[in-house]
Amino acid sequence: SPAEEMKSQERLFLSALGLSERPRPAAAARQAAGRRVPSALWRMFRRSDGAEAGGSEPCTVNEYGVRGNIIRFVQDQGGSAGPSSSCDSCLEKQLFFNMSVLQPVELLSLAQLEVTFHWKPLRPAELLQNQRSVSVSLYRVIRSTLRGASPQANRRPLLSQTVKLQPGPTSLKMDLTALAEGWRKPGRNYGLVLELLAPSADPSYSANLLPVDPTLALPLVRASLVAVSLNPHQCRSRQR
Amino acid sequence: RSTFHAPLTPSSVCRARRLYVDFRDVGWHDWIIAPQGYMANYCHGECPFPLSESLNGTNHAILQTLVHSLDPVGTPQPCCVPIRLSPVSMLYYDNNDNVVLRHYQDMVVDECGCR
Repeated sequence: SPAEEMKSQERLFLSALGLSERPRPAAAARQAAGRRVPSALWRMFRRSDGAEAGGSEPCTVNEYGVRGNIIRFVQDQGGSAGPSSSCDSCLEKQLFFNMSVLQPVELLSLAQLEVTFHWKPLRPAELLQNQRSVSVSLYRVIRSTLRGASPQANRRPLLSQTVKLQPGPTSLKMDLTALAEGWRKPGRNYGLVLELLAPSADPSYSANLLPVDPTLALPLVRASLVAVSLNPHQCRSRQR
Repeated sequence: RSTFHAPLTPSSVCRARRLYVDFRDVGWHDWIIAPQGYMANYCHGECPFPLSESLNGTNHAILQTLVHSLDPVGTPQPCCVPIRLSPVSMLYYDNNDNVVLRHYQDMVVDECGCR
């Protein structure tokens, strides 16, 4: 019947889009829940419109300098930040990015982690006088913590650096392409752990790690993974 | 042999026609974030003998129109098909709530030809 024909055609098109089925019709609900399109992605979308008209190389993502025709902002599914199990003055945040959303045919060109910290606002004078900062550590989780070993034994450090507290949000970026490639294999993705350590005994210090306004339900730490991949079947050379 | 060619009005000759695909019409507006639709166009029209240069015919198409003019029943006219297409980018949510920007080749018909 025409309706079945239409469904069949739709399946073909969705398959070309990299979707096994029609996504849930919940865009409005997502937007209402604060799930907005990242501004960087909007910019890229608008720029790509112009680039298409100008006939530039279509399967290169100029913003990241890599080959690709698919850019995903992969959601962090690691829950919200909480007290660390390893130290009293630390906050811990688990990060988990489901990389199985990439189709096997896709070649991963880039996986860039972006973490944004939303600090409690500080008075400028206080900020200048004390030059407050926190130590940020990022660990790769190599085994499931359910197997009995201590959480620390299952971690491998990836990054350790000091981040200054400032009135606005602070961002940290890191290339995790090789690691994220490994996460595509079944059973190999245990995610990451981000630990924030206040290097001061000042009791008021840890208070600065709190969100700007709890009623805004903003997490202290927001993380996303930008994954750029190339589907070679959908990006043919211009010189074919 | 004499052949008869019905006069063709410009509108019936092979060329790109305007087609706007509105994602609301196909029920995809609730998961495609942008664009809401795009000018996809399509090719339609005849490829008559003699094939003029404006119809972007291949040598094969020129010969096919010649044979068609001699044997209209046994040999069809060449097809009016897209010969230049351009890409479109789409922004959408996948089923894992990830926002995806994807670049698709060959989505817009820019030019048609007889092939």
